[in-house]
Amino acid sequence: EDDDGDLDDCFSKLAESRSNP
Amino acid sequence: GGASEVYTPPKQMWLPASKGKGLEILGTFSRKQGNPQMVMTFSNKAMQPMTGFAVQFNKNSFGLVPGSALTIPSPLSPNQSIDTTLPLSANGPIQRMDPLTNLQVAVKNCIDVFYFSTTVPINVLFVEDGQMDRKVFLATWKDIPSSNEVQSQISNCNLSSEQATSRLQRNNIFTVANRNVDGQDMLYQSLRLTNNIWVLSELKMNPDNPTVQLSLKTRALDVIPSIQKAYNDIMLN
Repeated sequence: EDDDGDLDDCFSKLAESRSNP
Repeated sequence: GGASEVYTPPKQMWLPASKGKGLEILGTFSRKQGNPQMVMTFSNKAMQPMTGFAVQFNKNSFGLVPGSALTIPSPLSPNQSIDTTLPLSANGPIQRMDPLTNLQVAVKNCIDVFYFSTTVPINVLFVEDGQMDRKVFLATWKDIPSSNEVQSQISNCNLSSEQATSRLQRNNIFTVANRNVDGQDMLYQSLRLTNNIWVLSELKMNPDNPTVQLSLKTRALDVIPSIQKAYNDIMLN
């Protein structure tokens, strides 16, 4: 479960870092 | 839908009767039951019956070979047309072609041997188990250098991100994760080719903008133009 949460967080960070402002 | 939902281009003229001594072949590629296949119409436009049909491929980039014998009723009578499907395997000899998806085909009958070449739409080589594990996706995305990332645009796309996800999945492009950032949908996707090349992608979709941003990441840059074309064909057809 923690691992899943970490992965969710990683994808959120990836998406935020790559979204156009 | 149902039987064949993968994007299948319209049949093209592969062998005009003028070059086939009366044999005409129209064809396209599709994917069914986990295998690529050639879907063809053979027409006899000569004045004599045709028998003894067989097909062979030259070595090609993805090792495609016929997965069975060609099934054409014998004889094929003058003025007769027959639809036939040839399952393909990707376990044959490999030789890099230019363009990468080029396929040289020889068809023989009792009259002669005829040669033509065509290009395989690469989406028929996307395998059914191309969904990458989420953890592996993140590691791979990070691992592949930005020099191996190619961006392009898909114009005039009126699909919602949900519609795009399901249409791409029917074509063995799998959404590993999706996020909405400031109203923009970001889809992270994976696909695997029959020769085990993985391609990772990011689609950026905005409900108010019909232009979709596609970023592809792969260690095999050669395949990128074909993959970009496949995305366009799938999303716009």
